[in-house]
Amino acid sequence: MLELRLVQGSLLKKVLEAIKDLVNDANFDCSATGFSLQAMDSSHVALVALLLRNEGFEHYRCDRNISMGMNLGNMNKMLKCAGNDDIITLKADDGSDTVTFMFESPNQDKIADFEMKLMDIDSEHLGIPEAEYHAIVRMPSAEFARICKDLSSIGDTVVISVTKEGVKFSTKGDIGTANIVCRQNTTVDKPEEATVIEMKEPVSLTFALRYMNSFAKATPLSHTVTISLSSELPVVVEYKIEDMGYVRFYLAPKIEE
Amino acid sequence: AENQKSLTAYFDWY
Repeated sequence: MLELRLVQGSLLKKVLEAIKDLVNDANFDCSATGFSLQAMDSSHVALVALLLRNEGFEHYRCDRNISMGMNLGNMNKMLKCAGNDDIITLKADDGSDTVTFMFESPNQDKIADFEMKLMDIDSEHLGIPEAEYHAIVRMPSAEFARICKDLSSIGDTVVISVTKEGVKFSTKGDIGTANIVCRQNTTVDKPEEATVIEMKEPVSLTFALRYMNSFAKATPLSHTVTISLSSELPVVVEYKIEDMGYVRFYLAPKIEE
Repeated sequence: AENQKSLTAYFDWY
């Protein structure tokens, strides 16, 4: 028996909006500690890892570990039918091949349930070791989204370079080049508006902007984004979900030409 | 693209 009641149902709606274009089908893994997902895009270049911890749910019952295969496009269709203020409850019986999404309006005057068929998906996970990163940049998520969008009108790839001067996002294309430098800035009114750069050593890596723009669809989940870079590792672009967990995107770099 | 690395070059399946 599985029953997860999320008062802030809009969170789940935002999670689906963030990941549905990157991954078509995925297993949601449910255990006593939380609701999670790990899935790669079809070309094995990018990976999304989601964690929603049990304590973030108003009611969390998961009697045994289960893995529920879902088509994210179909799941998104169902979640779009929930209002932004609705409470969302996920329910599944042991051995069932369906999951039920229940939507309750805040004043309880409308209750809807949508039952979705589950699917069998080969469960393949990647082991992601804990790593030390050369540089970690924390910045406003809207700023990062803006930069990726702006650069993608000029070029297809972004070079992200961290030096003691700041973090530089560069691209080049047929019409020209663009460089955007963000310096550390902690003298802001609100902590979420700060740009904080922790650098152990300079690092410069090239990534496909198409994926970065896809990751930026998670912007509504968090005011800030954390970008962790190391020359030997895929970049990690993390959106923390307040009091609950995170959505992390991993992206393999392009090889410098 | 040929110069795009795969995640599986960095992480192992389990």
